[in-house]
Amino acid sequence: VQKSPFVGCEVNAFPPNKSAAVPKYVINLNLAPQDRWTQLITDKRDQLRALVSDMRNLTRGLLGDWLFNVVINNLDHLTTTLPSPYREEVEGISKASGLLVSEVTLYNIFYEVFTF
Amino acid sequence: CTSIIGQDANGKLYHGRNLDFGLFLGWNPKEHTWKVAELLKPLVVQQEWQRDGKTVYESVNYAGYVGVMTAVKKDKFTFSLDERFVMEGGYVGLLEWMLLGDHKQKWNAFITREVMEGAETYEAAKHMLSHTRLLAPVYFILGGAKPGQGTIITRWRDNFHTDDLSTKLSTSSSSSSSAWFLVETNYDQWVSPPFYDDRRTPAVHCLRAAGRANMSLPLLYNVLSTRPVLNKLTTYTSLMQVNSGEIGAWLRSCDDPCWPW
Repeated sequence: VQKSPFVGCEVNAFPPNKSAAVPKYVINLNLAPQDRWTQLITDKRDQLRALVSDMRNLTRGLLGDWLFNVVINNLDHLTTTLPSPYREEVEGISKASGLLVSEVTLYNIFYEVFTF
Repeated sequence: CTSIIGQDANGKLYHGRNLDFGLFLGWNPKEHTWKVAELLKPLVVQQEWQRDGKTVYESVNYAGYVGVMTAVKKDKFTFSLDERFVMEGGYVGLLEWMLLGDHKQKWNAFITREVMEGAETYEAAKHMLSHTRLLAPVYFILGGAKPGQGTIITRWRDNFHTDDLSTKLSTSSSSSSSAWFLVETNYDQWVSPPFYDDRRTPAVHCLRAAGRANMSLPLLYNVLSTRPVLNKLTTYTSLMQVNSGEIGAWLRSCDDPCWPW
């Protein structure tokens, strides 16, 4: 790590490498919420499972066992309190990924609560 | 995160952002990377949200996240979201939701979806983002389709404490005006960023050095590639132009020497 993080303006980074472009998917809002994410999540199943597994461990480390257990034990109930169509979407992602509903909910709340 | 809205001499608006995530979440001392940031990269996708066969909006998402962090609604507005670090953070809102049954607050994931799917104008989007009670504090960076339409909405959790709505781009075409761009990282506009995480100063410096005459998507990409605006937490860079509806996203890596955040 260099001592001073800013050493000058980048002027030649554009255009980005084409291989760095991200893939594109269609999310059809006419489909039932449970089915909207099936194609995308099927394609990204393994990567999503790897991340959520890591997040579980990190969350336990950050919150400590007691608070982690309070949160994780309530995540199933938390999912039932999510408004439609998000609850159904979370359930659809769970089904397509093979992750527990509580784990998909944990993934979705991570950005909300990370500010602590 | 770093979000930038720029306005060229003709009043055309450009919006770019770096999404940085994973601070303190597993540093890999061998690879010099953050574990969560690296695990997120393969999940970055561009999503075209359609209804009745027509595009409603396009976004850049992490697969499996049902909310929206980066998006464009063609000819209407562009949007990005940056985290805001305050003591009463999202964990308080979550505990209120879970333990007290307070379900009247909106998750950012849900309000952003509602804005992208429901708001038909820049003003409507701005109103929704400004006056909805939130589960977590956040910065909403919103650009419109007309000259001068750009704002950083600094949100607390309650719906009556919204700051900085006055931060707008100038409608003047004067190149000397500093109001031809907005830069938001993860700190309030009215205070200096901390010395240990100052991405705002380099971004502002590079924008001013390039000048308004050169405002364009390539300039935004170059600024967002400048260290430490680009850092070890950066998962992707996205560029948007509202009138064309153009949006693109590219995975990022920051080779050493590179700041960890």
